[in-house]
Amino acid sequence: MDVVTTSLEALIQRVTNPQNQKPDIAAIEAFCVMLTKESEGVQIGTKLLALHIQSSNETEALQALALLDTCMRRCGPSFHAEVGKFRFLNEMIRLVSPKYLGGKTPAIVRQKVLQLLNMWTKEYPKELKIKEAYEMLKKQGVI
Amino acid sequence: PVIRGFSDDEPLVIA
Repeated sequence: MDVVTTSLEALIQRVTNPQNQKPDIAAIEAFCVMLTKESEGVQIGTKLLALHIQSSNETEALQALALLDTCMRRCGPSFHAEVGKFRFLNEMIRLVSPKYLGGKTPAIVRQKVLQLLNMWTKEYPKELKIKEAYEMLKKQGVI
Repeated sequence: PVIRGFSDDEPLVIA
């Protein structure tokens, strides 16, 4: 495994550790920096985020969603573009959909996912697939 | 004729 993947994995594990009493600011910062600096950082980072937001541990999932939120604010258009693909959005959809993981996802995690998607439809209007995914969720009665 | 470009994405999952 390459050093970028190993480093990002170690950092996300620190950020999402269910034992954290408070946010690990240094690890959050390092994750954001590495994601933007490394050539494959955005692709590797989004895969790791998708995995960790689906954690069966509620604390881990919520910390991963908070990290996702931070990365959207800080990591720039190439990160927005990767999150704005169905490849990533589908993982958020699976979390809230009763057809997939929605039945066992804690309500607080589902609410956070929908809140992020709603916010992103307004803040990143160029990412048309985010709006398409959100409209689909409304039409399907998930929202 | 339809020219299909390379798509770097998946189809949307319907909830």
